[in-house]
Amino acid sequence: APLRFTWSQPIDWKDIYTAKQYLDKYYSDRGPVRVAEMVADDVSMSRKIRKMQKFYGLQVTGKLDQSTLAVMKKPRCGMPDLAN
Amino acid sequence: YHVFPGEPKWQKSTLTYRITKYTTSLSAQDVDRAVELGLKAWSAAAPLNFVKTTQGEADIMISFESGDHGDSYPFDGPRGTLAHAFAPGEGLGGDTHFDNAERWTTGKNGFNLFTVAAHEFGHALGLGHSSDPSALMYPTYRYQHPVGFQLPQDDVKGIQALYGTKGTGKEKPAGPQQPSNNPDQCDPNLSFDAVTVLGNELLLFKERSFWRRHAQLANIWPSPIASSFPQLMSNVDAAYEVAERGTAYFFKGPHYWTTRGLQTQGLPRTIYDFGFPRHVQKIDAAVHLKNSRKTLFFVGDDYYSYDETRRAMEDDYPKSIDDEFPGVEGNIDAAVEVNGFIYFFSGPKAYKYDTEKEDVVNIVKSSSWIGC
Repeated sequence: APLRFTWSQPIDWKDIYTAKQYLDKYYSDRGPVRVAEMVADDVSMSRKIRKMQKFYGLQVTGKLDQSTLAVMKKPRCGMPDLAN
Repeated sequence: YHVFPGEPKWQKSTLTYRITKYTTSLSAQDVDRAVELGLKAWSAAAPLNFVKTTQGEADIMISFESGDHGDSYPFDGPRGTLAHAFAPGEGLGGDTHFDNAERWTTGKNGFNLFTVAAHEFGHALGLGHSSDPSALMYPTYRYQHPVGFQLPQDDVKGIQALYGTKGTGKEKPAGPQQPSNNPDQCDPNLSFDAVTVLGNELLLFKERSFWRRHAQLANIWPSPIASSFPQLMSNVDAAYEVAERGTAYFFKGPHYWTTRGLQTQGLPRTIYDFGFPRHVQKIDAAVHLKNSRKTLFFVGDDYYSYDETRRAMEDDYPKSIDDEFPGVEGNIDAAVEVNGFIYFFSGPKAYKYDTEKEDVVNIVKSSSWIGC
């Protein structure tokens, strides 16, 4: 099923997938999300985007935009940003 | 900066580390150097020492891994995730993994191993990610030059919130600190961390310094421990010598070093070699009794007896110190046998114990042992 993602500009679906993986890995309150849960939690994805945008000092919109994606694509440490 | 929930941190200042798997993209020497500098970045800002081991379990186990490597945080090939590390604790705690699929470098052409290692060791010491873009603990990679590297202020505040500042140490009460590195030679309240005979000298340890005293009390002054025992650095818990073996043992936290004279023999080992129960995390004092060939270890209110001939802890121990050594008051900081008497150091007092009379026969100031 297409991911009913709220985004502010046309975003390549591969980037959307990258964003999902990134947010599940670094902003999940629990362990890695199984694929089956992916479609049902758009609301929580928007919440995770807000957390990430706040952490990196980006404009907090809860929507996936190019500047948020740019940060997601940077090489980084594998530890979550939420100190959980 | 952020710490982890529950603020996990190491309860000791000397940590061991071991590199169990190297990468194919750098020489082992380059990896060793980058790791050493990565750890030094933190020990420069907080009272921490790191000792490299090459066998057995170390506090911080370091390895280069690929893909799914068994810790439920699989790596993802080139770029993306570069490395991860676990917060302080037993087992996986402190362990640090680097993605072997990355192009590791000692320079800028690829991912600089020192830069990533220094960041990961921040996690291994108890720091989470910082949201300060200038911090080393910021999540995304930003090249740092290893030579002349200065830990950013945000990271300094974080590591000192966990382990205190260098030299005074958080665990020490914030009392008046000695103006110089050397303890006040004739402070009437002077106490010792450890005392041992070594050859024809007597060594008395205090924080970062130690005194070497010959039989006659010629003029005596403190020297930095680091100058003769670089591995020990400071705050030796206990020490003793088995003269007939020409071997001495120095204890710090759950580790001990063996020396011949001032020459350290090999890497630190754990005190559990002596047969201590796991709940014992450090020794307060140790004294070797020449005639019986037994070594007494003092831990809190109890003491253990170790048979140097059998190399085994004696049965029916620990026993209560009060029961066996009446008259010695307070916690025992240090102990040494001289001319058949056992001298117990407790705070500013030194108790002379006569094993035949089974009683204390004299009490002097600890500082009198260094000529005060």
